[in-house]
Formats: sequence, C-alpha cells, structure tokens
Amino acid sequence: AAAEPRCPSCPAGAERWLLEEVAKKQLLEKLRLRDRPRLAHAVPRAAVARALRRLQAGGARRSPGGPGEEEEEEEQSYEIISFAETDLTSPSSLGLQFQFSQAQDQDLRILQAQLWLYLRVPRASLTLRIFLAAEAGAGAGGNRTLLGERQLSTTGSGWRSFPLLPALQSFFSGQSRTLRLELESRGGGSDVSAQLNASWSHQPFLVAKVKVREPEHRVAKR
Amino acid sequence: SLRCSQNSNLCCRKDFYVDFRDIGWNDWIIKPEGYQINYCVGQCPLHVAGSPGMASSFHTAVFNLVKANNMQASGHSCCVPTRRRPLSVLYFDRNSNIVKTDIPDMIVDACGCS
Repeated sequence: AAAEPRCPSCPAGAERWLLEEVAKKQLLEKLRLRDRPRLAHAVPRAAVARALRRLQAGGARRSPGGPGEEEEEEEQSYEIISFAETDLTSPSSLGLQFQFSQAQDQDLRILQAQLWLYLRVPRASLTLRIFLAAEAGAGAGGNRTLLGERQLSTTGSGWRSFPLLPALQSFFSGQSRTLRLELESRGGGSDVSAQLNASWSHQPFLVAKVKVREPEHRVAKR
Repeated sequence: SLRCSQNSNLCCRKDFYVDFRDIGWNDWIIKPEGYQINYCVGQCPLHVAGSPGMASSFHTAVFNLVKANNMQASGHSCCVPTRRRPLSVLYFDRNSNIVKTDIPDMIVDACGCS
C-alpha cells in the first residue's frame, strides 16, 4: 500500500478486502502459523475464564527485569494454557493427556510449567508421574518415556498448582509433543476420584511459559 | 507522522481497523477483537526528507546533504513507519490450547520520510 499512490477513486470494498488479506497474512506470519487453526474441540467458556484468571495471576508474579533483560526482550515469549484429556486407567489411577505443537525451526525454552488440579480433600496423597508419550492416542499402555515422578503434598482443597519443572525442561524441543501425566492415589485402594475432581466442569489444565529463540539469532548472539 | 487527510498528499499514516469478526477469525482469536493495520502512504519531496526523523538534527543533516550534493537527480526519500508498537494476542492453537503472546512492532503509530 505504501508503494501504491492513494486511490481516491478505488471502491472502498477493494481497499478493505486488500487490507484484510494483508492483516491475515501478517498475523499468521508473526504467529508462525501456516494456516489459521481449526479447533480440535470446543473449550467451555467457564474453563477458559478460570484458566485466564490463573494466567493473569501468574503474570502478576512475573519477576521485574533480570540480568540481560534487553536480550530476554528480543526473544518472543508465549504463555500456553492446555486443557487435559482425561482417562481413568483404573480406580486408583487417572491419566491426563496434553497435546502441544509448534511451528518448525523454533527452539523453545521452557521457563515455567504448573499443573492445576481441583482437590476434593485437604490432604490428598497422590503420586505424579510425567511421561513423554509417543503419539496423541498413546493412553496408559502406549510407548512413552518417563520424564519424572514425585509425591504431591497438598494443603487445603480446591484449585491447587504443582510445578512440573525440571522434568519438562527437554519436553518442548521438537514439533508435535504429547505430554502424559498419571496421578496414582497412595495409601492402599482409595479411589483417585475421591481425592480430586477431574470432571468436565473442573478440567485439569497446565500453564506454561516458553521463550522462542531463532536458530540464526543464537549464532548472532554468540 | 500526521494522519492522512484528503487535502494533502504528503507522507502520512493511513488508519485502518480490521475487526476479526469481519474476517471470520473471532472463533480462534480470543483477544483482542481486532487491530489497527495502519500503514504509511504519501509523497516525500526532498525538502522534507528525513522528517520527522528520530531527532530534529537528523532532518537538518539530511537536508544539508541534499543541498551540498545537489541530489535532485538521484535518490529519493520514502514514506516509512518511524514508530511502531506491539500487539498482545490471545488465541486457540490447533490443539485447542490457549496461547498468549506479544507480537513486536505490529502496529504503525507514526510515519515519516527516510
């Protein structure tokens, strides 16, 4: 548009159409998307609102400038909220599956990752295992790699967050990734669903903050 | 960095707002509802080359070069963005994850002659 002389006689429609096409192209390019996303499944508005409140709470805690902040500023950062697809592999074990994909040639560095669960009881006794699953539909028996395991100690019921680093440190390298978390109730036989609510209205979700660094950019930095 | 008006063809900023509902993208872009895809357009005759530069001395320096080298023949000055700001976007990706990011230099705030 800058090169074209202004076009007073152009029908408004032609200019509008052109600018809307430019806007689409510009947005997809800057978001590193090949095409606009077609949603795999709708996410309930209540779940979106609840998760955004967590994101804002996390943003408020963001540490003011650190060393080399100007360098940090040059790397584009993303905050991601991913809702779990749940499967009850047995009364005492619940599977949570999260699907991530990012554009090629992106080297993501994960800064923070928390799992949010809704606990029914103030003192839950749960073991959390973190797996990198081979593909989306892997499920409990599928091919997967254990990234970490830990005992969750909780105080108080309701929404609680549990940090997932450093287990996830290497998770985000590579295009399409499936993260599988398994929660097993400890202490003999009590159902995992007696300790946490993973129903549609209290869908567990994950909040992550990642930074992108372009390969050539890193060379320039060095 | 003036906004364009009908009675001038000098370099200026042309404002244009794209509403994501108009392009059918409001189902995957949660926030904002649209954005200003402003652009720079208009003439840059040599006597305004380099204005409004980042510093007024920039314009003076360019103008002196033009006079000293009689650059009427060659070279010309272009109408370009001189100040831009980021756009914060919240959107669903293809796995229905919610992604928030700030796209740098996305909105043209001011234009000027190179």
